[in-house]
Amino acid sequence: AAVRRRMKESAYANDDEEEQYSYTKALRRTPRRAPRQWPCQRRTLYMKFRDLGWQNWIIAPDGFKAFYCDGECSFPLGAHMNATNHAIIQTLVHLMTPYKAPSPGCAPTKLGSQSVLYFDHNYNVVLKRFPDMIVKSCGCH
Amino acid sequence: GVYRDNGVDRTERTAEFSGRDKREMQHEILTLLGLHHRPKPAGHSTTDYSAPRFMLNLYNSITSDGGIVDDGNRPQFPRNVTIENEIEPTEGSDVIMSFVNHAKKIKHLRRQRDRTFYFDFSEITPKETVARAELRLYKEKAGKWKKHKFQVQIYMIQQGDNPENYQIVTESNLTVRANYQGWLTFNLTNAASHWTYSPTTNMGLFMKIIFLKKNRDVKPEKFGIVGRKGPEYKQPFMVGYFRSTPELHVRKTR
Repeated sequence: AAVRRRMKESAYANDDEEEQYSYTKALRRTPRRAPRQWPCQRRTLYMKFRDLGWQNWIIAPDGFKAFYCDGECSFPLGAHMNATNHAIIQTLVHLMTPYKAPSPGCAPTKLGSQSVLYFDHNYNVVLKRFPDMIVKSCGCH
Repeated sequence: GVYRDNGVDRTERTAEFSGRDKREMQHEILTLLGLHHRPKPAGHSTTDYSAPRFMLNLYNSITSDGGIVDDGNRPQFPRNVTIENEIEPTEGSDVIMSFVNHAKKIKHLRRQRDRTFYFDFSEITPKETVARAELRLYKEKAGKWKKHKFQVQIYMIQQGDNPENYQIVTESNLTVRANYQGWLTFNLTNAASHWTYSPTTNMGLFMKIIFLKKNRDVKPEKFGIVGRKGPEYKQPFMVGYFRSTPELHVRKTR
């Protein structure tokens, strides 16, 4: 199968689409890291309004970087992003009584707002600021 | 779809929503935005009409000013953003809203559509405080009278003694020369507050234009006020600047 694939790839070496295809395919074969193997960090999630078919009522922006927090908060917490003192205590308690106290979680530590310009049902246009919409930083709590 | 960083240099699609998932996801995002359902405005283009144009200018000014995504320390929209060299619209507001004139839909206003205005405040709840509201009318140069002064008077229409009677109460006025060209801005904060707290009292607005030298009324079109027959980007509209109370941001249990 590998030989067949190499032959196919060399035959379509100049074809961008095919190159893209084989690249993606190769990536899929690469074993992925098991989930939550990385330390707590802020990760990008782009929310595109056009993908939702909302472009007829949301005038601006086209989309926004929503972000989210993901990752592990394991002991020692020094290596993790923005670990709070509470998280350190929580970890110790969790280590002592793992079934009673949960381990600290990776969550937003700072949030920002997002303004959206949209039409309502009456053709009025609304410019609204939504507080606490954007994750600015993550940390272990 | 759901896209993830592939750990190298690209984003790849890892999952695709079914129709039901899409609807649920849309509902989640609408809830996040504080909306009950998805608005469906048909046929209005951002660039054609005066109100969306104004709002887009305002939005762009705010974004270029760095106010679009803040760090949580900035309490509201930035102040002192000037649009079209004449207004300072943001006033520390949480919500800024433009209103389209619906006079043609109101029975008692329909006859004099170029003199009357109706702005639908039914979506505004009493929890929102009106920081400021203004009516914006576009005026072309008048064909005659040149530098003579005129007073543009805006009245709030109120219910009279019986259901068929109406009375008008002065709301705002502006003295303008006949050869002036551009947007006229009238302060309607009082009317907007009134309509917010008591929506049933909203019976619209009435406009009079008085030739001050002769103390007589003239027609808006002769004075150059752009009415319903004028271009879309010069149509009158109202802008409201609202401050929300903190309770509004608390999500309700579904």
